[in-house]
Amino acid sequence: VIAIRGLRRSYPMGDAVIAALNGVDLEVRRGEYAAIMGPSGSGKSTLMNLIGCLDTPDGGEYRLNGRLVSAMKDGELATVRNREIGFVFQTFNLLQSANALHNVEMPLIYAGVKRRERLERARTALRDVGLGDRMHHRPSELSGGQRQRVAIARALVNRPSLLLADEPTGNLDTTTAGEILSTFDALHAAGNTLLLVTHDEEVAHRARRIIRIRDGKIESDRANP
Amino acid sequence: VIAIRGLRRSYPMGDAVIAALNGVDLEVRRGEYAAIMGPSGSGKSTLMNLIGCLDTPDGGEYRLNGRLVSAMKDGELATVRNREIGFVFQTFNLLQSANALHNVEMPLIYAGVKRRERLERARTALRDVGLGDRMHHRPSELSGGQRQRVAIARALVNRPSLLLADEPTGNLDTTTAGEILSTFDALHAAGNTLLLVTHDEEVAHRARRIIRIRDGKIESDRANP
Ligand SMILES: Nc1ncnc2c1ncn2[C@@H]1O[C@H](COP(=O)(O)OP(=O)(O)OP(=O)(O)O)[C@@H](O)[C@H]1O
Ligand SMILES: Nc1ncnc2c1ncn2[C@@H]1O[C@H](COP(=O)(O)OP(=O)(O)OP(=O)(O)O)[C@@H](O)[C@H]1O
Ligand SMILES: [Mg+2]
Ligand SMILES: [Mg+2]
Repeated sequence: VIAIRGLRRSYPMGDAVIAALNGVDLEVRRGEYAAIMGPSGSGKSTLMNLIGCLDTPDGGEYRLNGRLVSAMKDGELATVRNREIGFVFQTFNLLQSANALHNVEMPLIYAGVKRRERLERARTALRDVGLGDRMHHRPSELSGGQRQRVAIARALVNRPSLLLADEPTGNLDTTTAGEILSTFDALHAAGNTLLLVTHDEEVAHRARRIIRIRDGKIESDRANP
Repeated sequence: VIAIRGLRRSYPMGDAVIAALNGVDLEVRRGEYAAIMGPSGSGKSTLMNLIGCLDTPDGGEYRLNGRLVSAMKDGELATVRNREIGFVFQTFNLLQSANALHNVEMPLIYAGVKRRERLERARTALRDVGLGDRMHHRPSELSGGQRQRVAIARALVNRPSLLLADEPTGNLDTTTAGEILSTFDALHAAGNTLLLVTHDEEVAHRARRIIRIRDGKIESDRANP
């Protein structure tokens, strides 16, 4: 479902250039569950943003479901992002002025789902991450781990075939993290594809494959165990 | 250094009231190194914000170095926060429009340190967290773990006698986290007091005492090991 070759992404800074991704080759098949690990600053979030069609590379090729992403027009990209991809951001990226329920509703509004159904699905998604009693809280009225869980619920509510989660358990205690990972297992068992960035070896070992990144390149890519 | 009795903090939400902290008793002596753990939403950040004088309780007493914090005027509180307390926020709270160096300089500007010395100290603090080559990046030009480290450098630059760190390693790989924890060990060895919120049992076991919170109350408080 994901075919990447020679992917590059650089940032000019003054007269230097930072090669955040320096030639990445990666293939992910439908239904796989992979974890991405690597040091802070090694390029994991940069790679996730490119895979999630939220950023464009400076070099290389990226095909999603066989279609060259660089050849897609904005409208098509937006539809792909909304219908097929669920993204949990490392910094959550919630709408501060809206409550949890409305934040989780947003992808469904974009997808044209009718009000009654989308409210029902958003409520269910929040209950599934343990926030049934926090639906009307805005992000500033939630704890760090609760905001993280709203971001997770929002990523799951549109039943994505590809889940991209950038450090989804970093602000969660072990028990709550375990519940989220069980939810991810169920999504995987339903035939969906999951790509998780994590610093936690225990979280990574729930995946079937571990990809390690260093200095903008893939250092190793192995089945787990 | 910290003496807390019956501390309470509630948030009215519609016609309900959320008791984020529901009667907390806590004593921390000078030079102690304690970890605070507990489920997501149990009141850890709320407690840290009260200890850091960033919020006021609805009930109970808090004495810092023997002085009743509720009796302090704004000016005195601000000076205490700047001179004695270093705070690493769970969501970093960096100034988006300023680069890393300027963000770390801020507490020194407030403390009236002269320009040449404060630039030198800010640079050193950033090098100490491995960001010597990222000083001129703004937060949006940094990875999640790099932003976390800028927040840590900013908390340490004024040589606080009390460090309050709310999940300081949540976005860091094991190696980088280990470097930060060694820096904390050195701060502790110099006679300072450290209070760390963490979800990571390995991080908690670097402390000498583990305090567990559940539903706004202290559930257990033991020496480690
Ligand atoms: N807009 C930008 N301008 C300049 N440099 C950038 C920018 N965005 C990211 N970088 C740099 O690119 C590198 C890769 O960043 P990225 O966010 O992908 O790292 P990461 O592996 O996700 O790290 P972490 O584990 O800390 O989240 C970092 O060294 C970062 O400083
Ligand atoms: N402004 C607010 N209004 C209403 N409720 C709030 C507000 N701020 C926090 N809360 C609630 O208070 C409780 C405690 O929040 P707190 O941020 O202290 O939790 P925490 O232990 O730090 O959790 P985490 O591990 O997820 O960071 C949470 O259930 C949260 O929903
Ligand atoms: Mg990242
Ligand atoms: Mg918290």
